[in-house]
Amino acid sequence: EKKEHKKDEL
Amino acid sequence: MNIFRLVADLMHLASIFILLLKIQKTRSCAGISFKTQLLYAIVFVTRYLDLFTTWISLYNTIMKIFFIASSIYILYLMKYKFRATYDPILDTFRIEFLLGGSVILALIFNYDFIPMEILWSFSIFLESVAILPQLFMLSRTGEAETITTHYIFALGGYRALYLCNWLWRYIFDGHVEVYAWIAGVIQTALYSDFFYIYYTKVLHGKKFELP
Repeated sequence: EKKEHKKDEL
Repeated sequence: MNIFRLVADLMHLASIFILLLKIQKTRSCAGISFKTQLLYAIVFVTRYLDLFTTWISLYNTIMKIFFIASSIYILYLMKYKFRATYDPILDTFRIEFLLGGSVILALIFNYDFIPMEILWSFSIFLESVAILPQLFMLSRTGEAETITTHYIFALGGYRALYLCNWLWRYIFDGHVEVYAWIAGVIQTALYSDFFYIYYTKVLHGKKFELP
């Protein structure tokens, strides 16, 4: 769950 | 990328250009809170540390660099070039509480207890309240230049549209970003009074004045 967290926003 | 997110990012970009235009055209930063601008610079620098670690896209990279650079440039304009036009007497909101509260929240609510993730959470929480010194300044003066209200509107509208973007991403991708969601709702709620006055006065050609 933690590792899947993807920050692709601004 | 969906339409809400794209328009939101463009509004965010527009807000910065409006602010720069206001400062350059009036050759004054009167009515602008230095404290809010300082908080935004901190928000961008702490959130976009992943510029050094993760490649997402050219769009993402350019926007991040622009937000960091422009926020620091605005601080420079306010602190040096147009220093004489800034009135610290009106800008008295205590940002220590906003910074301290965001640090505490970030230490509790984060995706991993490592510096990068804690700083990312910190930036999300700090952004949600970063407008408070500006709104406080507005409430002290009771009125604002129209261009300044356009700036605040574009800045507030951006996060409101991000809420639509997150709803979209949840429905179509199952993507959930819980801390950003909560912070985004708070951030948008803080603008609600402003939005109301902006809509009833400024959009009807009247000057922004508090009732």
